[in-house]
Amino acid sequence: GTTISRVKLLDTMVDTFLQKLIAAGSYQRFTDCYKRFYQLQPEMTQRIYDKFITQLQTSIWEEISEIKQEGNLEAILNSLDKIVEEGRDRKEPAWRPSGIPEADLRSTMAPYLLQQRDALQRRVQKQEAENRQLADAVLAGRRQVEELQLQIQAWQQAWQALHGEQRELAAVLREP
Amino acid sequence: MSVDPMTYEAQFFGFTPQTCMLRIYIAFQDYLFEVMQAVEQVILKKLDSISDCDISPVQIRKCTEKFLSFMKGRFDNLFGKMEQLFLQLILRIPPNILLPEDKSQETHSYSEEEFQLLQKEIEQLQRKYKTELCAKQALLAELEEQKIVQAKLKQTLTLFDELTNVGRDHGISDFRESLVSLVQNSRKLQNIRDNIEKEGERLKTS
Amino acid sequence: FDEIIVDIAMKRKQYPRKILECVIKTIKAKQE
Repeated sequence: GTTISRVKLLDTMVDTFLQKLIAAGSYQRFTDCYKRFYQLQPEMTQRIYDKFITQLQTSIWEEISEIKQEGNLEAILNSLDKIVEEGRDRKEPAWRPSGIPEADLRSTMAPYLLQQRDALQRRVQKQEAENRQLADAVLAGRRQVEELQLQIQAWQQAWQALHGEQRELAAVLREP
Repeated sequence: MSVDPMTYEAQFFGFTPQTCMLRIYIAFQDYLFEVMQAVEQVILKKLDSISDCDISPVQIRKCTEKFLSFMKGRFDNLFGKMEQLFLQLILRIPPNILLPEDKSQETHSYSEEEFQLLQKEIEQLQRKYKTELCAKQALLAELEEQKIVQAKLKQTLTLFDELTNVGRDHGISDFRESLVSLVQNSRKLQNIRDNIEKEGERLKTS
Repeated sequence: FDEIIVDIAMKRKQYPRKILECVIKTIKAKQE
């Protein structure tokens, strides 16, 4: 149930490894191998064995600490814990690189292209709406120009119509 | 047995878990050898200080090898087990886990066709957008032009209005009627003049 | 073999983002 952090798991495993290794290399076995020296110097043998065990443990834990330091392993493992925790609800196997970079890259780029497409769609729609308004304005303007032209035409005709009267008046005035 | 290169783990850790374990194995093994060597040195030194001791260095070496070979056997066995656990429980990305940098893979994976379709769609939209922009320019240009034309037309209309106003200022509300009445009045005046001239003639002759 | 694995893995980690940055730059430049 409770998830143990990877760092703690690592320490536990190394600790277990060491305990079992030391259990295997027991004092009994040590004295069996160095029997004659043991018979000659039992206290010394005990001290050497103790030192052997202590030194082995110290060296191995120093190595583990060094590896943790060097690769910033603790932080990396903690971040992996976090990633796993966040993804714990997911049951089915997650995606893995297909080995075909183009294929994998497509999915990486697709969200951005989709974004670009949506943004472009919005821009086009906005521009179309704006152009519809402009087109209405242009049509209204054309109508107004037509209107003005008709008005001017009417005036022009009215004034041109005066031309007849003008001629008649001139004729009347010119008559001897 | 196919080797699992654990590439996905290497993507996360920056090293392959197997290399990491190899590095730990070699380091641990070196320490075991070093400590054994130190043990042997201490024993030999001790024996040196003991007079008439019949244990030879070769014998001590044999003891060391015996103890070490046993320890090495146990070491490899135990390390093998630890390595398995490391590779299963610590230096491994669980199969259901996706690394953050691959988040985008979580959604829909795109086939070549779909991707090209999407790119085509984008190109079409870009063309459409350009067209709309050109249309906008054209519409704005025409609106500008209309403004100028309308101003000129209004100017002309104003001219006509001013003409009409001039007439109105001088009591002529409708030029045409005025001209017609002018023509009529002129005709009347001419008729009157003609009559007067005729009357004059008649008076002269009588 | 190990180096190849790490090399490929690093490319898989970094290149998509780098390529994406270029793609986004291109998209922005096109829009401008």
